[in-house]
Amino acid sequence: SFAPRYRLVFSA
Amino acid sequence: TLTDWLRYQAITVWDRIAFCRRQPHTQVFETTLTQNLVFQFYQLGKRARLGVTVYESAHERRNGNDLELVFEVDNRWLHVPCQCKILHQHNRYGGINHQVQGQLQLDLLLEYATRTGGLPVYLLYNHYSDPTFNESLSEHWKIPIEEFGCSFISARYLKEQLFIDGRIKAPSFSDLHRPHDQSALPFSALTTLLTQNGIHQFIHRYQTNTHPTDTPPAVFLRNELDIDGWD
Repeated sequence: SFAPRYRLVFSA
Repeated sequence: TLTDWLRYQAITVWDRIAFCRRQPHTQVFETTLTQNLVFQFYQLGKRARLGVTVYESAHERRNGNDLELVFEVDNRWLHVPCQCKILHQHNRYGGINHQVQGQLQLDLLLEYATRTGGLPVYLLYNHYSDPTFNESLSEHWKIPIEEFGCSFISARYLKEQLFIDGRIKAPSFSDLHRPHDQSALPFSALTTLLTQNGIHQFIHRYQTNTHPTDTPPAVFLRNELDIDGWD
């Protein structure tokens, strides 16, 4: 299954 | 600003691929571009103190390079799970047909997005050398063509484009970047849409621009954000 390795968080 | 940074990253990708295409023995891989993007994003958070944070999965088995973008606006969080594909030299996104254990990677992304309430997208790494096409695209968007070095498109829309006469055919740059409602958006549109219109408007606009029948993604509060398993 799809399993992201990186999570990039943008806070506006 | 974050928008400036997104523009700069897109231009860098465009030029990087162009550089490699000119040299017979120089190659660039989408994993390299993704790793650079992750590091540059981390560096941006560290040095420029914009509101950006990088998390890495704590699960050792996750040794791919797939991304999940998360946007926070007014304490609302939107997940954007993302697969990255480079435009190959023969002007097709050959990797879009990629299968994992007999299943389309694209379907696995869609399943994940349905399960987690995200908005599934493909992040495209591009360089294209048709001056006539590029000029019309650039004029339509009123941005330099190099800002299309990174662009993004709805994975659900892409799925529909993948089948021609029942057979899978990888789309080309011009297939996915025609100036119409369901086309790919330049990377920098991620923040201009978010900051100018807010998260619900972003989703609405995104869906109008890409695929009107997308399942509406969930919007989370901060305390609902799943942080287990992330460093």
